[in-house]
Amino acid sequence: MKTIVINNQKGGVGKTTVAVHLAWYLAEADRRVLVLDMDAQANATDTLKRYAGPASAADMFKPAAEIRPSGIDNLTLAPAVTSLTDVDRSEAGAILRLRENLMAADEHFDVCVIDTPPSLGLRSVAALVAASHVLSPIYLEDYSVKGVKGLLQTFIGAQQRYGRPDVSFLGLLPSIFNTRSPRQRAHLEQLLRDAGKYVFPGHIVARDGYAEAVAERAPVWTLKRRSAQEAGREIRAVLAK
Amino acid sequence: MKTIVINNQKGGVGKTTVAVHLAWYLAEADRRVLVLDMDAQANATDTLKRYAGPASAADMFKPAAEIRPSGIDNLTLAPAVTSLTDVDRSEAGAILRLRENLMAADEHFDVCVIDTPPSLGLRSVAALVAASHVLSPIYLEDYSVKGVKGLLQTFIGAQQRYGRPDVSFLGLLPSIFNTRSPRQRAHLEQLLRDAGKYVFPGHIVARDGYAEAVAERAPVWTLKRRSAQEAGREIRAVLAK
Ligand SMILES: Nc1ncnc2c1ncn2[C@@H]1O[C@H](COP(=O)(O)OP(=O)(O)OP(=O)(O)O)[C@@H](O)[C@H]1O
Ligand SMILES: Nc1ncnc2c1ncn2[C@@H]1O[C@H](COP(=O)(O)OP(=O)(O)OP(=O)(O)O)[C@@H](O)[C@H]1O
Ligand SMILES: [Mg+2]
Ligand SMILES: [Mg+2]
Repeated sequence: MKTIVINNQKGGVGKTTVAVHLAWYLAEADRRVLVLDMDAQANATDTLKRYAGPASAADMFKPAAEIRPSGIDNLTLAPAVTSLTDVDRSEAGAILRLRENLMAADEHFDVCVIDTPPSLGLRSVAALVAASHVLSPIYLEDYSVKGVKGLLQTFIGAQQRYGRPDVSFLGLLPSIFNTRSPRQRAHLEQLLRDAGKYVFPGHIVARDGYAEAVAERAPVWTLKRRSAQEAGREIRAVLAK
Repeated sequence: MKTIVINNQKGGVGKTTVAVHLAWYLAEADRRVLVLDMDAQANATDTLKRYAGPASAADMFKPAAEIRPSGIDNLTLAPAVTSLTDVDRSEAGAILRLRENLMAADEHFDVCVIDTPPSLGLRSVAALVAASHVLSPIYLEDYSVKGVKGLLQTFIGAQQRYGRPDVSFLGLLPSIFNTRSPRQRAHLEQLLRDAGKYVFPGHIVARDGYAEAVAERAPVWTLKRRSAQEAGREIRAVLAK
């Protein structure tokens, strides 16, 4: 099973929007998909509620958690619960438990997508340690771009401390991109110069269709409006990579 | 000393942008302003770096922290440091220490503005307990609007548990508002119907000037461009309330 973690400590950069669309995309491509919503705000849980299975995201930190498919459209959600914030105060041993529980669920699922909260607590570290792939949406404004160095250091730090050099960093994915903004375009060019090998080959434009899609709880490519159809083609091209 | 906490667990709703503009606005109105950057991402620290005083935001959780003015333009910053994330794992006693330290600094400052991280850990709870006023920027899309109920419950919960019924909730401040979006306008109308008494009498429109201002490290009302001047008039009207 591949485990793709969507992670960025910066808030509001499009992590959940990317995570739910990735899950829908893979399920439509006939992969058996497990989604873990590690964010106590439960945004991904709100959008994917109808695929909820028996285990919650907090259960994943308990010894020998049993994760079974929901049986609905190849998609199973381990929903966020409010007790997730308590996980950040548990002892560091809980970090490896997530990885162990996911490895035990290997026969039931092809891919696991993990949505993380905008913080660097134990939950996010555990997700990075359990990951086979990491994707980091970024917003091309100052605050998010300045956080990139810290983001890469956190990722590399977790790899080294927990002996996971095999984790593949899929890249910094520019999202909610206003292509008419000279400052955002300049930030993208700066990133390509300074950290080119870490930048994802593609981006997701700021389009109304994305916010509408999560509100409708359906993939953006299923909405009728022209802006949504354009968004659908764009995000599928990105997810295909 | 008034202590105004800018708080919302949802990420990317404009907390830091509002916090730094509020600090500039009050300093220009000749208030002696202390800014605490409780977010380990250190966005407010990046913007207000030149006002940094001797104590860091993490020092504020230590017994008898000494906070002295920076002596620059009525503004003093207690900058974020990476060890802030450790504060969330300390024992609950640290929660009251922030309030005690702020009360001890009362003679040096008129107002304290606290920027919080997008999470509900000990740092955010401590800030809510130390507050005299709380302002919560919200983004008028589904994910942020759905989090409002939890946001209000957290605020009321902290007030009751720590005996602070006197804390005044300034309101839910719609920010990064795209006034041409029918969905965002409908969300605002829904909030006014369902939670009208909690909605701030004013909003901040999505304008390029704001992102430019924080990148330039200067208040939006000092930038030359027309969109920035409009933003300046708008945010000053909001801050005046
Ligand atoms: N490409 C896009 N175009 C327009 N709006 C978008 C796009 N992607 C996300 N959004 C909207 O922006 C807001 C932030 O996105 P989202 O909640 O996915 O970010 P996040 O990184 O998961 O936030 P948090 O840090 O709080 O978890 C949401 O309201 C979402 O609907
Ligand atoms: N009114 C506005 N119009 C346009 N852009 C804005 C506005 N307010 C904030 N922004 C931009 O949106 C992004 C998010 O804002 P900001 O970082 O202030 O939010 P935040 O709530 O503090 O985020 P976090 O949850 O990560 O702390 C920033 O890049 C900022 O420049
Ligand atoms: Mg999210
Ligand atoms: Mg912030």
